[in-house]
Amino acid sequence: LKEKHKILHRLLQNSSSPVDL
Amino acid sequence: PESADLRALARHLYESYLKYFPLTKAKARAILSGKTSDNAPFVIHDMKSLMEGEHMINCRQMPMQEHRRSDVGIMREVELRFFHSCQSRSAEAVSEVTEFAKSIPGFVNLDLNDQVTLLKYGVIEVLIIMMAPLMNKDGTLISYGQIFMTREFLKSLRKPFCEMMEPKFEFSVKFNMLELDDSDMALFLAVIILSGDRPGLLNVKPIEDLQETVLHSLELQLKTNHPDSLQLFAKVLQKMTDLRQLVTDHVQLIQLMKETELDWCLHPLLQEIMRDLY
Repeated sequence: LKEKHKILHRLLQNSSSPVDL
Repeated sequence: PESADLRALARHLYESYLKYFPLTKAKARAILSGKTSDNAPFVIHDMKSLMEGEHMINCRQMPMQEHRRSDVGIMREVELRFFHSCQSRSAEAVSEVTEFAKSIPGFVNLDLNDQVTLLKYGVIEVLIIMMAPLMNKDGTLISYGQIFMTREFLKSLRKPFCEMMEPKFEFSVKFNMLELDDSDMALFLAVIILSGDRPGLLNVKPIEDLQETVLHSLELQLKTNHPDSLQLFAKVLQKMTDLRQLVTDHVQLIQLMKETELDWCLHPLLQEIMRDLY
């Protein structure tokens, strides 16, 4: 599932503040 | 869990909520009722005021196209630009909700695929709930409370844009009657995110366990915070059924727009979330 949701996956793995999209 | 633990959980989630969500219900209600020292919001009530207020919405990324210079063409473009800016803001909000989800104790220890599933299915529900405090029966705050856009104006847009917000207003007016505050909202959002019945979850038990603890915390919080509001806990939970229908209808509308609007391109993050959703 995470392969189809690369951005969500990146947001989840990002360890700091909300990602700039 | 002991009530002290449940209260600590409520405090923790409220602090995360304040950290990640820039416009709280308290601030939104102050703006809507005029009880703030900040400037009153700019009101968008027609195409002229939308064009005047566009710079505040930061939706000028799309260049004006040469082949459409008629009044009707310009209005179509203004509408499209506005909805593109709504998408950008929604994508930012998804990022904020993700950070909030990660702050729920135990969430990041769940299977990563399940974290993706919980967000995919929960995030639009959360965004709709978070829209409610920004709305009253006459319109909604946007752009972090800098703008008030009237409900009548949104209804006056061409199809299918005009159909986008009206169901959210109907829901929000009823939801706001429950009079939850920001600390209640924080717990309710966590309950929504931790729904163990989302399609495709691999390991439901730890999600349900987490949700149960947050539900206990929400129940205690509502009893303490709203001692005179009978059955408030049950009434809040009932809203979750309405939310699922709202999301299903919303996604169908977005799919329709993708098919009928040539200039419509969906933000990649929103595409990910809505693909194969319901």
